[in-house]
Amino acid sequence: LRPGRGMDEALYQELEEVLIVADVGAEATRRLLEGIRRETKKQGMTDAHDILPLLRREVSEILRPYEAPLSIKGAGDGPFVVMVIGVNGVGKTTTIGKLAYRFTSQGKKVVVGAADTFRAAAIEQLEIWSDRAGAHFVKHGSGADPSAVAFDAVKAAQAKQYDLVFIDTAGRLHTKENLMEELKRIKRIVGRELPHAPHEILLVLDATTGQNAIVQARTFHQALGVTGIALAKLDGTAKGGIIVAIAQELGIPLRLVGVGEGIEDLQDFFAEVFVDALFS
Amino acid sequence: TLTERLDQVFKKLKGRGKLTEKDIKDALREVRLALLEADVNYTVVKDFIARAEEKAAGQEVTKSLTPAQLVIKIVHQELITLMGGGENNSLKLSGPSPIPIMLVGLQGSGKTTTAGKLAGYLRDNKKRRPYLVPADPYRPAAIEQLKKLGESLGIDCYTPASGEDPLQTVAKVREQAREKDFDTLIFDTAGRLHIDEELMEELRAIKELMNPQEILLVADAMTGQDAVNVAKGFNDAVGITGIILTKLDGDARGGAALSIKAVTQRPIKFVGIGEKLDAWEVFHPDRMASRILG
Ligand SMILES: Nc1nc2c(ncn2[C@@H]2O[C@H](COP(=O)(O)OP(=O)(O)OP(=O)(O)O)[C@@H](O)[C@H]2O)c(=O)[nH]1
Ligand SMILES: Nc1nc2c(ncn2[C@@H]2O[C@H](COP(=O)(O)OP(=O)(O)OP(=O)(O)O)[C@@H](O)[C@H]2O)c(=O)[nH]1
Ligand SMILES: [Mg+2]
Ligand SMILES: [Mg+2]
Repeated sequence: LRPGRGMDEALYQELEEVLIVADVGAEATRRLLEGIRRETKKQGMTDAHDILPLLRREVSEILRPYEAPLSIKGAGDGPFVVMVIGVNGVGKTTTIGKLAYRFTSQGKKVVVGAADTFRAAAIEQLEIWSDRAGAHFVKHGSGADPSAVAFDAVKAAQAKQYDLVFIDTAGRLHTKENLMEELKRIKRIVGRELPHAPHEILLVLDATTGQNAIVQARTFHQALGVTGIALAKLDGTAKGGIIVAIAQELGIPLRLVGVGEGIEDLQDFFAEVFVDALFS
Repeated sequence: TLTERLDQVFKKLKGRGKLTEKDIKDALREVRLALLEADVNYTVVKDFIARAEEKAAGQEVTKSLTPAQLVIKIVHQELITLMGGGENNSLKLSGPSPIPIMLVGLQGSGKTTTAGKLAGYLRDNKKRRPYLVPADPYRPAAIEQLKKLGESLGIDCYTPASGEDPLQTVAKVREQAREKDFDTLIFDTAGRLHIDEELMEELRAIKELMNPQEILLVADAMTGQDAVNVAKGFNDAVGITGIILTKLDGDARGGAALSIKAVTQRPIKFVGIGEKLDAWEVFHPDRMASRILG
């Protein structure tokens, strides 16, 4: 985009490509560029050099209202309960390890509940993370009732006066009705034990996912009410542009980004940082 | 659906002789949109539409197909060809025993689960004696995960020593396989980013030592535009011989399949259609083409 270049169709083509290749999606891209066309006309802009800052601001303004780090203040004098959900392999278990560590490092007392009783070695995997984080680990045997584990994790936190509970659930495709029902049951049983719990229902999305992420967010939101999104694997080459459409359609708070496989590779979501990376 | 959208495009086209250039451009605009919504990569779509335009030029609108149906037929056929229609996508199992197969891919794509499924398939459908080999020393309980899958299948799984690295594993397993008479070795490697220089170097070193007959890229069907980068990264580093697409039991359209195929020019051999170890099928290009078009 050299200065002095005019605003021609080729320019809009290039912008379209940048947005689509970032997984913003064809429809959201179309709306964004339409908005840019109106704005440049309105402001009488003619230099192509002005268009990128305009577009970056446009995307940032869509995301910024939903920039909302995870705060654990809303639980009164009981533990703050976070239920972590999402489709298979997105990074739920690893994100819990990172989150548990973040809070134990702040001197908080954390319980981690192994409610993925289905997948091979899921409990073992989470236990290693929980130990690394210095959290108290609650598990049953493999094949046990996930709701029972979640219940016990909350009870343990109440008994020991712990600050936080993280409940890990098995990955599941949003298309599987019975598995979505299982999630609703976990939520119900936890809520029965501790009113207003789970205080956070955190949906983990994989930044490499394409347009299906919108369907995932929509479906999990309809089923359970998602209160926060964590976008994992942003350390790859995928830009995670699907959160633009998700923000526009569902308005779910954007909490966290995962930027690696280490226990400290977790950052708060910042619209400016995200937009910088999107257009880099 | 695409058919409905194309019917809209062609509403005004009643019984004309040929598809005009304008008709084709209008129709392919809808097809382009459908492919982008299906996560096919931007550049792959561009090339595809150009090719489809050539194929559609001057086609006769006949009584047996509406213009919309004709365009779909052309596009569908082109997609099937690109997805590997007519190509031999079987596993390469000829050669000196034991035959090593290496599974590679991004984090969480389904490699470990796929290793289990592949082992079961080789034993039950191909009457082979597979050996599961965990070569992921990084992910917590990764070895445990593969061992458990082996147990549920009744298939032997190698146990690395604590701290053993993948190269040592390759060397040790080679000896063991000969003694224990396994004819196929399935190496499950750690998930890694194609831009992680160190880990891609490890993968090259593993390949060098192992000399695998098959290097299968395990890719998630819901992958978006990034699929081309991943495919190129792994293919440039170690050379992919085949692709396995996982999580097709979801509702992702799976356009990544076309992107990966376009970049690697390698066959998609199998698909994962569930979490259970029998949720495994040979890949069907025609079914995939329909799914992507939506
Ligand atoms: N590069 C990178 N890898 C990640 C990140 N988060 C998780 N991973 C990796 O992704 C893979 C899957 O992570 P898990 O935590 O097991 O994912 P999960 O959602 O719990 O998976 P299931 O329980 O099987 O559904 C592991 O190899 C993790 O190390 C991230 O932010 N960056
Ligand atoms: N629904 C569905 N889930 C699958 C399929 N294949 C794998 N999974 C699930 O995807 C998640 C990740 O699978 P893994 O086998 O751990 O993936 P991986 O590639 O080995 O992960 P890393 O070793 O961390 O890179 C698990 O929850 C699996 O059960 C499939 O075809 N369908
Ligand atoms: Mg997990
Ligand atoms: Mg694995």
